[in-house]
Amino acid sequence: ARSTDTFNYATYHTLEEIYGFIDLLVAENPKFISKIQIGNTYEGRPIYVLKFSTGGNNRPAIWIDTGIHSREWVTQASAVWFAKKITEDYGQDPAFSAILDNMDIFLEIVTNPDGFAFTHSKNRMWRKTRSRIAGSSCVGVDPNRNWDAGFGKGGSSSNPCSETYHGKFANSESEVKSIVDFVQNHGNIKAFISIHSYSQLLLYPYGYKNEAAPDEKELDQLAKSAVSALASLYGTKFEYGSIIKTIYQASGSTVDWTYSQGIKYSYTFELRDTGRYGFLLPASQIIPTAKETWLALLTIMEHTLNHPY
Amino acid sequence: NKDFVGHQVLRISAVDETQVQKVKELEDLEHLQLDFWRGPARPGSPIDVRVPFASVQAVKVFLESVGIKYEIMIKDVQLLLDEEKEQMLTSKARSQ
Repeated sequence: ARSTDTFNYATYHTLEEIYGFIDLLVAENPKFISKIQIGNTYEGRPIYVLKFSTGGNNRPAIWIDTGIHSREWVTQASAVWFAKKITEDYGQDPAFSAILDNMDIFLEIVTNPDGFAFTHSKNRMWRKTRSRIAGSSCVGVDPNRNWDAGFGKGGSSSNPCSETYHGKFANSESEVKSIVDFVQNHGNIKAFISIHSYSQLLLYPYGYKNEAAPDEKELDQLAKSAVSALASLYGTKFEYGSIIKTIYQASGSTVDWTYSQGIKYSYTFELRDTGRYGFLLPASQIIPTAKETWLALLTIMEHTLNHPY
Repeated sequence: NKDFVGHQVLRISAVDETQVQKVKELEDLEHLQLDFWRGPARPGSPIDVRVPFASVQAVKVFLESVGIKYEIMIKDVQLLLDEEKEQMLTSKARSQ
């Protein structure tokens, strides 16, 4: 595409096309958007985060990531749409402009580049990273079981061939460690939203233990508001609740770690499929999925802005 | 690109904890090469599993033998992948 206005948001793109989109968007908005490389993947690909900022220094921030499980293509595609939406709405939508006038937004569109490239080239169903594991013929670690929160407990596997293999140690995956380092160096992230698909859920900690999170009441209330905002567009129904109560025990997960870092508004989304496509959601549903999800994200972002801590 | 011809995705409905456990037992049988898209969680919550062609018959026989209901959510994964690839190529050609 020659510009982000002519970029096709209603189709799935390769890693190269998404990285090309990122460069276009930054070039079109040099004062507002910057591209930060937070690290490299196991296979040496750069890991990029987009920073949306209207000024200030180390402002309170909101983090959104997609595609940590590489086959969940509707998530990376939705994030491409979010990125463009941010540039269109800032200065136009008063509620959203208030957020960006006071906070920064960090958006990591392709959180697992090696896995994503592999879904395009070799195996569309690939979920994990592509790291090689000494002593095993199997490849990859589940990057949503590799975080230092309940690491290695029930709800993850020690079998390298399992789709939920947690890795040899917490943060063994550079795709995870890069975010850990970024979050700890930044130190002022107030909301952390990690987006997966599918099964239409909005989840908050904990995943590795039954105990209720200290902020459970507020997290539950906010989740309820967010899923009703989402449903207001097309009626897509989401369930919400803690990870362990809503689906199953999952240890070493992203938002359990971010919550343990004091980031109160830590959420995981599971986006559509409302029907029978699973991870193979038709491209025609990308924009509707992105639009309804954006309403839920706005709800969480506004709450974060209005409830400083 | 890995070939998924004949792979099916079954949507399993486990009605109680016993049935959820039965499905979990399937998860441990590595030779079946099952890929759980939605893992066994709680009774009443759909379980979606991609089953390679070579395992389809065995999995269906097992589910029927223990009275666990299922339906075929995706009859042939490769067909959907081909459609997805076709759509990407078409949209790329159109934009060029």
